[in-house]
Formats: sequence, structure tokens, C-alpha cells
Amino acid sequence: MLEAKFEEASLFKRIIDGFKDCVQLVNFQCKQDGIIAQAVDDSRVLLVSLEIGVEAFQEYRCDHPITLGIDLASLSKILRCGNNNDTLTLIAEDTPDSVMLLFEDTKKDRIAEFNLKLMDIDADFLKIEELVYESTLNLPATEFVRVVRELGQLSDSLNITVTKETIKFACDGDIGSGTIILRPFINMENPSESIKLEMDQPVELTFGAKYLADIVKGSALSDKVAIRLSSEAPALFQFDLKAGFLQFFLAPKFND
Amino acid sequence: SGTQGRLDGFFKAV
Repeated sequence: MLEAKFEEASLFKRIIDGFKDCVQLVNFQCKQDGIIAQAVDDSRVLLVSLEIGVEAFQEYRCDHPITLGIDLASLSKILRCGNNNDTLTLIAEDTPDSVMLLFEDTKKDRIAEFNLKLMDIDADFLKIEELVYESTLNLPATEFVRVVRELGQLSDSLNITVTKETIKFACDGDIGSGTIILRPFINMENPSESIKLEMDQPVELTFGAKYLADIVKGSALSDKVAIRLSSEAPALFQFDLKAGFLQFFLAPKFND
Repeated sequence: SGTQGRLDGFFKAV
């Protein structure tokens, strides 16, 4: 049996909002040590990997591994019910055909119960090995959102070039071109405002702007984003939770 | 600009 209680429904809402626009059918694997989920988008360009650790929950119990096959569009409809500061408990039997979502307000005056039918989703669970990256960037999530939104207006591709001291984002489209250069700095008062750059080798990669526009939705989960780049592997964009993370692995574009 | 790459081959099924 699974009983997973979020102190605030808003956390689970933000997690789901963070990736529901790029994948629709997702298997959530519930185990003793928390919930993990993975899904690849239909074009096989973007892999989403979610991990919610036990510490993210107010209460958590999962006696046996349980897989919840969920249509995120349907889940989102239910998550729009209930208030952000309600507690939200996910409840499922050991071999469930539905999962219950229980919203309770803090005074326990209003209790709302919804059952979401589960789906049998035929998707392989993928082994995500630690890849070797040439550069790692840490940016304020707001800065990443801004760069992707601003440059995404001009082109369907966004180029990222990392050298020893600069991170250059550039685009070149029909109506014109744009470049945004960021330099690493440490903000002692607000560490999350800092920009960090670790570079083993300079790297230049081009990504589809529409995929980046989906990835930035993860910024609702964290005020920072880590971006790990390699010329040999998909890029990793990671938003950390207090216990867990939301990762996006994105295949770059290449020149013919 | 450029051809979109795929994830195929990077992540193997468990």
C-alpha cells in the first residue's frame, strides 16, 4: 500500500507542471525510498527523470513497489482541484487500478477525494548512467528562463558556447539574431543569484528552442538550474528539490 | 538550422 502525504499540494502541482507539457503518459514507480518517474517525449529527443525522496513528504509509506501509470493531462485536471496549501495524500493499493488523491485543508473542514484511473503504459525503464560532461553551469533559474524566452522569439534554435570565462547564448533567425553573454560571479548575499562555470573543455552546442521552452517550466521547482554539457552526450538540465530532482536530458542538434 | 539529434543509444532499458 502507498500513502504519500505532501504537506502542501502546491509542491506536487509544481512538480507535475514542470514536465507535463513535454510528456503525457508516465509510469511513477513508488518504492520504500520514494517515488521516481521517467518518460521520453514522442520525438525521442527529450528524457525527463524525476526523483521525489521520502524527505519531500510529510508522511510516506510504501510497503511494496507499486507502479502508477498516469496520464498527466488527467492528473492535472484533478490537481487543479484543491487549494495550494491543502495537504495532498496519494493513496494506492498494492496492485491498483486507480490512485486516490485526498485534499484536506489545514482545519480539516473540507476534505476532497478524487480517484484517478491508472493506465497500463508500455515504456521501458531506462538506466541513466553518469555521463562525462565537459562543462557545468549553475545559473539562477530566472536568468535561464529569460535567456530562453528572449532568444526563442528569434529562432527555433539556440546555440550555447562555453569558454573559460564566458557563457554565450546565441540565435540567428529569419527576423534577426541575438546574443546574450553571461560571466560567472559569486553573489555572497544571495548565493542562488550566483553564476558558476566549471569547464574542462570549451563546448559549443545547438538546441531546439521548443524543447528548451518546455525545460524552463521546471524553474517553478527551484531558484537554480544546473546545466551540464558535452559534445558527445545529451545535455542535462537539472532542477533540485529539497529532496530529489527533476532532470531533463536533451539531445542537441547537429550540422549535416 | 541543423538536424535534431535523438536520444537513441544513450540510455538502455533496465
